Amino acid sequence: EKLFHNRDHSDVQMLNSHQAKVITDKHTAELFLSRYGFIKPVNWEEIQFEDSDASFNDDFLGDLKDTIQEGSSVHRSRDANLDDDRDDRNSLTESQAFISALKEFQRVSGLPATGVFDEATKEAMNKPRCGVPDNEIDLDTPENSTASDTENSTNDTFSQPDSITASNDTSRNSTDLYDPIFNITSPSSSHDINTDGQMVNISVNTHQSEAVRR
Amino acid sequence: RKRHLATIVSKSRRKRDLSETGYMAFSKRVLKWRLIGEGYSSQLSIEDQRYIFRMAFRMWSEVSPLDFVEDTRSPLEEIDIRLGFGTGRHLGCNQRFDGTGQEFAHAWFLGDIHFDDDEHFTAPNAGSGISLLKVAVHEIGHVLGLPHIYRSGSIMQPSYLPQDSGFEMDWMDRKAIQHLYGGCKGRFNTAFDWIRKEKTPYGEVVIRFNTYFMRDGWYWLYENRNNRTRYGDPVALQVGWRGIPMDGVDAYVHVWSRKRDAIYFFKGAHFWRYDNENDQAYRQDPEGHRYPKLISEGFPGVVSPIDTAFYDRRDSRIYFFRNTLVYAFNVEANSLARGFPKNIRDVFPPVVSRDHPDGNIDAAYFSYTHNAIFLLKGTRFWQVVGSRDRWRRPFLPRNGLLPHKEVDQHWFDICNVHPTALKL
Repeated sequence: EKLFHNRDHSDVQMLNSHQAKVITDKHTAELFLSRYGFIKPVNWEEIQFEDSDASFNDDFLGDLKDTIQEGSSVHRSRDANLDDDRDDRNSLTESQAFISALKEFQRVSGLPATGVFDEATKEAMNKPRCGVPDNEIDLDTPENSTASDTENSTNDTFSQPDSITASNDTSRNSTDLYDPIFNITSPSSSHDINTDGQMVNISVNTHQSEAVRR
Repeated sequence: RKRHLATIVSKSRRKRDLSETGYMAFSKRVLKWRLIGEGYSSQLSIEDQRYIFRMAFRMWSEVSPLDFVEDTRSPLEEIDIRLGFGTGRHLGCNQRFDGTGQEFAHAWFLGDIHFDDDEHFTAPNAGSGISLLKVAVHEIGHVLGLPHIYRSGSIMQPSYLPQDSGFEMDWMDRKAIQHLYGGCKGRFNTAFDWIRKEKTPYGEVVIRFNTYFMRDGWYWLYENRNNRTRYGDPVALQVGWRGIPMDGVDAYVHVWSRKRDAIYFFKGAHFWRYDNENDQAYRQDPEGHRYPKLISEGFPGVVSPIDTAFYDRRDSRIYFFRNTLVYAFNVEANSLARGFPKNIRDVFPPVVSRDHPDGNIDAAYFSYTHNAIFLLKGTRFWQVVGSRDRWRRPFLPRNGLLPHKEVDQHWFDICNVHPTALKL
């Protein structure tokens, strides 16, 4: 139980002494890749239980994971003949598994997928991150997603004005993006879209919008 | 201990179901959360921690049909999402934290979220350390069923990216969570474009407008350009629209012609006139009229309460809707137009015979963005045939209603938040 002596907890801060293991070499990298699901441990699928009680799974598998991550991390097919060619096959599969896992990590981290444990990869591995494994990697990775312009493409479905000017709307306590600017004094509207009196002449201003803050 | 826990949990908590994506999702819409007493952080005050988590849950609520409520009283097994801080081996969790650096938090299927208190968590916009808000939003995303998404800009990226300013859910994250829980649906009291005149530094008069949706006592500003509501909405009505009924209105009407420019709100048997300059309802307008006024006084011949109303600049009439009747009010003559009230089908005939709202409209909304009139009812809307439609297809009836569409497929992410999260 931590004891608070100083009101600002400064004495407790001093107590925080342990640091996460920094990833510096291939072995710690392999541990990282195993821990976050880039390398599947031995017969992973075989030992998952069928029943739906996930917490039980996790408790049991959690312990097992620890041991597995420390031990061998080699893929095995269910009907491989385990005895006679275990050693040479293992060493070959092991480095292959490591390289392909490393490539996968590099790919999803936006790094060149070289399979080489270089400085950039080391730096990426040492970033603060979520402890949930990545084995449910979402295929929605940068290469096959045009997300950055999806929003605009969605805009295409609307007859959108070209641009917008933000203004300070203090009465709403926010500086917002606003919809098109009507310039009722400029007759040469480039966007005269109606004639039946229901609308006004709309000319569209070309200012760009400002970043929006909540 | 495990078996006991399993029996408790299985008995009292509704099982999660696998949505078609194969990811687990809650099957109820209001979820309880709690920051566990023995899991407080030693770095932030308890109030800060709870405020940040309330904000994090609200951010998910703003883009999904889920509501989150902090529950500090119910028995623990009734809490859907439990949050706590710890270092090393913590809170009975089987995954030890690794100290400062690398793993800063994790979340488990049953809704437990643990934060590594060896990390330097800071309040939003602190500019240093790891934003607790950002990490909380990420971990809650896991609990709600989202995996890691390696896409720049996604809140579900596994690595922490320092954020120089506030972060928000981008389009794809919104679609991901809505893929699990569906879009935000619901009835609106009214929808309108609020128009204001302002002077530019060059003395030029420009007109601005914003689109607003109102539902009960709160409202959203809708950014048509970005196909979403303003970040941080909904907001309580009394915050942004002073002087009108706080529990919502029936209609918003903007009478705008060469001679008139007046905005009215309607509720029950009364109406208010809104003062754009001072951004509040008039008590007494420049013509000396006191508000609220009876609708029967201001609009003789129109009965109340009304369902909704809108002003049609083409014929300078206000169309009031009530049940299956439409009252067209001639503003210049200050009287009902001849022949009204009429049945709504006669005034707004269906283009496809059986596809018609048949009265009891929620909102009649003229959108400057789409240059069209929309009649909203429930989760659907009908667009009124415009002049351009009739130019292309002359056979279309005047003021005909085109086949209905879904509101949430046209105006996105207009989502409720739990009332307790409204005042953040």
